[in-house]
Amino acid sequence: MEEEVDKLELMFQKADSDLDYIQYRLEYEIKTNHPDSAGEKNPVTLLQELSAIKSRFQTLHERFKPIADEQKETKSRICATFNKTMTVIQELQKQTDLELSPLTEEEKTAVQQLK
Amino acid sequence: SSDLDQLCSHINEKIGNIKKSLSLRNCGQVPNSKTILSKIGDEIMVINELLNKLEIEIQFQEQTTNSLKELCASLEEDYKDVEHLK
Amino acid sequence: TLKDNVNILLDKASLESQESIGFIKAAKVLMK
Repeated sequence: MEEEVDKLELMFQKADSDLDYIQYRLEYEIKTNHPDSAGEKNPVTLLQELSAIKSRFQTLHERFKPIADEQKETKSRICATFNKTMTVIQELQKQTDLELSPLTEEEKTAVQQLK
Repeated sequence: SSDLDQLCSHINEKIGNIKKSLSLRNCGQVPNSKTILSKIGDEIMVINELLNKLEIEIQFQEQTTNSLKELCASLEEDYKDVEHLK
Repeated sequence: TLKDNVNILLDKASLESQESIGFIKAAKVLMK
């Protein structure tokens, strides 16, 4: 059984290196037929650059998503803490009969913004 | 079986790349191939520029996230103070 | 296309940034 597995492994390795060699020969031929010239890249280079920008976009996309989620979570925590703080301040206000000055326009806008 | 799946996708990916290269092999015979290639080259440059902008935007987002966290921490301190006052 | 996707994500990121800047400003006003 083991011998069979080794044989199979060798076959896969050979197939892998054959595929690499075919790829190499094709790219070599295309580069030879289409040498880079001023301002124009050969198709193989373009293909490589294309896959590079695809993977770069994928990386940035994966980097962006957790940041957006974390911001959303932090903002809701800020709003919740604001609300709690305002509630306690209003209780203190009642207890001390201290009249706080009403919210200014700027503060009212800010409250709307937070909501 | 997952190893075999991985091996299979590995080999398929290489075959896919070879097919792409094969389709490019005769692109010289496509009329206007030079124009098409140079357009593709230009488009790749434009997308790279956009990705540069996106990267800067994401870095800014990371800084903004830190500011929000600092704000949140300071606000929670304020809340503790008010609770203490009460 | 890839270019469209990059533009969509770029727009989304800059929108989020503007929202966050406004949020931080408002919070600082109320914290004064």
